[in-house]
Amino acid sequence: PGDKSTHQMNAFQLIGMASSLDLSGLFEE
Amino acid sequence: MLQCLEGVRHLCGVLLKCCHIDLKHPKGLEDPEVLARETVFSVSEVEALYELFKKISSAVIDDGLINKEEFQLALFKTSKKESLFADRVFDLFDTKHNGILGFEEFARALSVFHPSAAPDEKINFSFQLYDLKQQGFIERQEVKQMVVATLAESGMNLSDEVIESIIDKTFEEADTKHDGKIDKEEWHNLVQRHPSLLKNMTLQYLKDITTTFPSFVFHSQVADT
Repeated sequence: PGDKSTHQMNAFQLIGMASSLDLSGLFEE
Repeated sequence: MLQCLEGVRHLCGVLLKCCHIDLKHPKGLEDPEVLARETVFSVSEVEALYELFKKISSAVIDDGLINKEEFQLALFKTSKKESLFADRVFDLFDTKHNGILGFEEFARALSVFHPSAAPDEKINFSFQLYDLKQQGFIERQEVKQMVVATLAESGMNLSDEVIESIIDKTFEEADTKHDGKIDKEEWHNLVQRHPSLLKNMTLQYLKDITTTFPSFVFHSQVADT
């Protein structure tokens, strides 16, 4: 869930939330 | 002497011929049907994707290839932003390891992000993303490096103690073989339990690529089936 606090997340969920790994930028003007 | 001049003329002719062929068939979209067969894209989608590729690859140097600066520019609209993930993704796209992306590398890698791509392909790609040293497993130190880098990039602040405790809990859950690393099988199991770990591995945009880049029809070489 989106409201999960950072302490409840596992490290990879935290990375996913904090990182800018979203390739959709490639398709946007 | 005459033979020598004749040889030079022949050589020049061959060179000019090569240049001419290169101009007629710019490297990139050589055989959309082959790519369509070997990826999840249709021929039309490959051709539409090529329109996107041309746009990105001409942003800094119009050479029909995407360098890291152009990749970052397309992703973030700035080439200044530092991103460990963008670097990793670029390196994984760059299967020829020459620092630039040709169209084939670009299309094959993006195919993994297609909504219709096999989940296993997405799981393997995400595993490689975290396997920074490409050793076939994810080490605790690699996870920490990624957590610290991504938190810094996003301006989030967590104490080292909290980060260590999050990583401890992650390894307690993921490292079921208790050898201090996460192998592909363990990663697969972790992703099954937390499908959200793959959320960035699917790009809905790829489903609508032909409507986003309709101009591909003007350059289409093949009638789609």
